Amino acid sequence: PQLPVLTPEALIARIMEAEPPDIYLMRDMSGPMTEATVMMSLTNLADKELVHMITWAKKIPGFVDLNLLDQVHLLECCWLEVLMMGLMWRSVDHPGKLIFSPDLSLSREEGSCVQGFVEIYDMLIAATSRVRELKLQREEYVCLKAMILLNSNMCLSSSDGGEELQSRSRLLRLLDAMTDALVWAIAKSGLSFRQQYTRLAHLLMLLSHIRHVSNKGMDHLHCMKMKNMVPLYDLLLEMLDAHIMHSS
Amino acid sequence: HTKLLQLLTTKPE
Repeated sequence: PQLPVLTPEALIARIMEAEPPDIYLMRDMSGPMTEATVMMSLTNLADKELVHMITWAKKIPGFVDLNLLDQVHLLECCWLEVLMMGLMWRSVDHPGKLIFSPDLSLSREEGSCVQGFVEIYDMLIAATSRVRELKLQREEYVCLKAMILLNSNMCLSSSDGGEELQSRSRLLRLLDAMTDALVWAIAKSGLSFRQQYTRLAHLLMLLSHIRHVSNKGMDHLHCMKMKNMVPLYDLLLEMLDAHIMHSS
Repeated sequence: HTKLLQLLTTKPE
């Protein structure tokens, strides 16, 4: 079946509607911050966000038309990047702080009680500063986040039967549609053509930094799990294990 | 990936 053809404007409207709500940790953070309590809070929040992320992905036009295995692979590959992109967006107006949720922000000092976390913290702060410099617009942000999902894994279904090929070509068309939407969003700013394609390049280059921080974060979380620093359960555990399996 | 599959395949209410 053909994908419904949406104009860039209509596509952006649909992915804006797909945005998850604010997610609260809803825990008492008044006690002392230790490695265990910080990790517990972060993983607890991530687990909640993951459930909303799946709902978000399903609302991206065309995503549920991909074959189910491809949907699974894409989400398994991109989940931490998507979480980090959201974190950067929430933190953009708070220089030097990371706003994990409306009720959980961490300073560098608080982050430093988790072994190995400061390195990732600093990378996230640096990437957030870049987002601030670029004055990322909400429409550009939602496009980039959808692109992270759709671009997360180029080697999808390994067998090349008819259905898999069809799903792959659908995915490429979705990525093209998302690129058109991003170009449209950039064009709204009234920049010259030259400035527009420079901005497009700057925005897309952000994605390679996010991939890098996400890989670092994934290693860190895996390490924390191995040391039994934090009990992982449910969806987060499943997503971490799947990612480690894909990357090994 | 049981939980992920379950969430992907449930119909939105």
